[in-house]
Amino acid sequence: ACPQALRVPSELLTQSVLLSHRATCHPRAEDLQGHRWATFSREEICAYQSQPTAEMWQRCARRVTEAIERVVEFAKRLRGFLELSQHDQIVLLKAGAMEVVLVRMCRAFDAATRTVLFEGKLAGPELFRSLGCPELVASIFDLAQGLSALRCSESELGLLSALLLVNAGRPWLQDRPRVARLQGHLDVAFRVLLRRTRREGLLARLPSPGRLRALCSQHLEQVQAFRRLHPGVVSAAFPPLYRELFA
Amino acid sequence: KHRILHKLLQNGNS
Repeated sequence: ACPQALRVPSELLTQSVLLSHRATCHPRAEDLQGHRWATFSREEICAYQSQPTAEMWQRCARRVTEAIERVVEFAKRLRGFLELSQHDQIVLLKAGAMEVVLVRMCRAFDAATRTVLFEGKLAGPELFRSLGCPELVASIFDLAQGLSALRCSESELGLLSALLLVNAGRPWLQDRPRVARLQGHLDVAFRVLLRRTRREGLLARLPSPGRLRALCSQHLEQVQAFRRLHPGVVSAAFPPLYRELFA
Repeated sequence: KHRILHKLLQNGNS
């Protein structure tokens, strides 16, 4: 009784990844279509801009941490991920979770206004002025804009995210061949999907691994810079998971 | 060293 398409193993994997992606994304896919998010008003933007740097960093660290927690849940639901050693699960998440968060951002990016959903409303890069890292914010918005223009489906984003996590090239893996096998299945599923939907052109337009890695490094550098300027704040007030991954 | 990640990965519920 199952349609032909779903009986092919890579189609089954794609379906499974899509379900995991949908279950762990915020905003949910159904809220994306015809969204009615308001844009922050001038007064609201000024209020954010007037926040002390340490407070704004803490606020953003909390939002990033919530997103990371959803990515951890996504990973746990990926077929085969939990069968890896816990050592390797942690290596992959440490290296890839932030990349997935960054890619997921494009779902809630409004290209017309160059704004991203933040704390319930649409925010432009200027809202984050008090963070004191304009280049990082600009790079993140550039990435979101570029990805948004690709108009990726949820299936594409789910598989892209899975491939960012299940990356046998990450240093310190204990069982690299095992990760490579899982990566191979995901890679095939992605290519089959792209062929079926005539979206093979997408591959050449995706951000390079180097670009995502550079963006994550930029984030780490800014965390270090913030710690030098505001010693003790990260230890005292940032979410433990954020500290574990980035500090 | 990665106490929180360990905990999240071991935690059974969604």
